[in-house]
Amino acid sequence: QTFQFQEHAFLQFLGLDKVPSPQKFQPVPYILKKIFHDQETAATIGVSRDLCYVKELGVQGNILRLLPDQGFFLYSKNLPQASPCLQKLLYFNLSAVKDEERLTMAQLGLDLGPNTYHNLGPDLELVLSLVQEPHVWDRSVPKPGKMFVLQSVPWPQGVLHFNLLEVAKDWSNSPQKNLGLFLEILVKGQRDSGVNFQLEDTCARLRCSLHASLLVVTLNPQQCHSSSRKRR
Amino acid sequence: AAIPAPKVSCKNLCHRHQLFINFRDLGWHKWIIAPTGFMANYCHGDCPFSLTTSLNGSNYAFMQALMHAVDPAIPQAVCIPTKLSPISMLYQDNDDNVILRHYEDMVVDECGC
Repeated sequence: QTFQFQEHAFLQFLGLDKVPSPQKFQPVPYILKKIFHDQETAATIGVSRDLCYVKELGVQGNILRLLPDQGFFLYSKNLPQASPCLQKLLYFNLSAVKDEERLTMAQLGLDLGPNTYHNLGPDLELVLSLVQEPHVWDRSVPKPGKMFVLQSVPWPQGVLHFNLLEVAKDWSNSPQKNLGLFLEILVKGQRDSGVNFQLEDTCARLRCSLHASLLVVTLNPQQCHSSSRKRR
Repeated sequence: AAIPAPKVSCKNLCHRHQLFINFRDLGWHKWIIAPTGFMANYCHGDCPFSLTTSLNGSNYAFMQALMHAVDPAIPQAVCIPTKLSPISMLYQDNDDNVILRHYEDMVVDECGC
């Protein structure tokens, strides 16, 4: 049976202007799979759920997007032992978010890879700093922008999350402001003298295993009327 | 002395027709991560007067079928969805974004007159 399928109309209905042709599938995070399955299960057993409220995240919204990082690594000109473990420009393309959609969540996920991967020993900690609006030229270290996060964490288990809602709203309202985020990771207790080969090896691994993404939740008012607001 | 009800074969009566669209048939499995297809059920069939009370029919349908019996120029009651359910779609767009969207009232679960 052949379908005279109004493909274009259906794609527009999905909010797409042409058939996507991805080169490879991005990894789907557990939370999106869980939300999908919870919704499918509810629909199958006939339990009606508020489609404009993401219960698993506790925010309003009916469209969830996971944006991959499109930035690049930066290399400082100092000697290896004095330079940070890792410097990267993180960039997320928010152009997929339509003007009529309201941003209700923007969560940065930093996955540093399995910590068994890095045998640095327990006494070393990570110092992460995120700088908004870095001015990066030719991949050299940017001029300082607005320090956004400075966090010292023991070598992390799993993914680190940061709330970027206000930053993402800024970027969405004025895209020219979206210069990305400058991420710098230092390893606290990093001995300045002499190149610690083990540390150098770990930083090289970190550069391979780092995976950054931005989970964005929006509410489309045309599809989510006020009545669908969470029942009081 | 009841008039024998006209023999109306069940398959012509208003009911839900199941139709599954497999995204692979459309080549869309390359960008739709889940589900594998879409239940494009639809409602079709007659709503004769004698059966409007049992065919999940509304009071309105009963009255319209009655009027149609009196004056055939008035159309019969129509067969429409009476229960719908949402679907969620997990797909990837051209910017390698993974998108999860919910669409309400997408799948026909029940039909009626």
